[in-house]
Amino acid sequence: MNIFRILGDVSHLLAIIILLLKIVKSKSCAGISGKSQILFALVFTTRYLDLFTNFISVYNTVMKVVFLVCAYITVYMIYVKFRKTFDSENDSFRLEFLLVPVTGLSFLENHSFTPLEILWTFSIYLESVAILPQLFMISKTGEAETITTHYLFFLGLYRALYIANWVWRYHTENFYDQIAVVSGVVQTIFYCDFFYLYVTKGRQ
Amino acid sequence: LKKNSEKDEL
Repeated sequence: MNIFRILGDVSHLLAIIILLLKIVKSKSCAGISGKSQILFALVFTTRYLDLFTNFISVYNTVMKVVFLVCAYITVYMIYVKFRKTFDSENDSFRLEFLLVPVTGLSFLENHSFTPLEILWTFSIYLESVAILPQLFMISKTGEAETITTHYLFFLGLYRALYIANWVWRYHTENFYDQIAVVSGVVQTIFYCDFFYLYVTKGRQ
Repeated sequence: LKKNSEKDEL
């Protein structure tokens, strides 16, 4: 495991914890897209089914369980505990526009046509677009709390570090996964506009 | 090229 990969995972974990703490401490999920969080919970669920079939390392298992648990707690906070503070009016992105193409593509373009592999591919494609409802919500309302922008920053940083991780692995291990890399690059592009605003507005 | 059958990434 290389430094980019570790820092990427830490950044990902940090993003998830920042969001969860923000909701719990402020007792509010205003400005947060519940739809994006449902998609992330779906991403982790479909990707980490190999928890039951394949043991990789203690680190791998623990991180997967933590991501899964945090994702479901976040969804619970938004739709049950602090439902009254949830801005469903502005969380109006149509999920079928993402789910239908992503499902279709995962059946068409995968490493092997087996249930687990198709679900893994589905999770990779879905993760690349899962943040869109959140970005859509911010552009619709034209505002985001500082803490929400920190969440997005660490999520974007995680993606950028994973690309560095793949470049590293390609050169050192001759490792390359086209589905993960192409989706990862697409996903990172979605954060570029946000990164630009985060840096320029942060300076003001 | 090595394949990603291990899926060690998160």
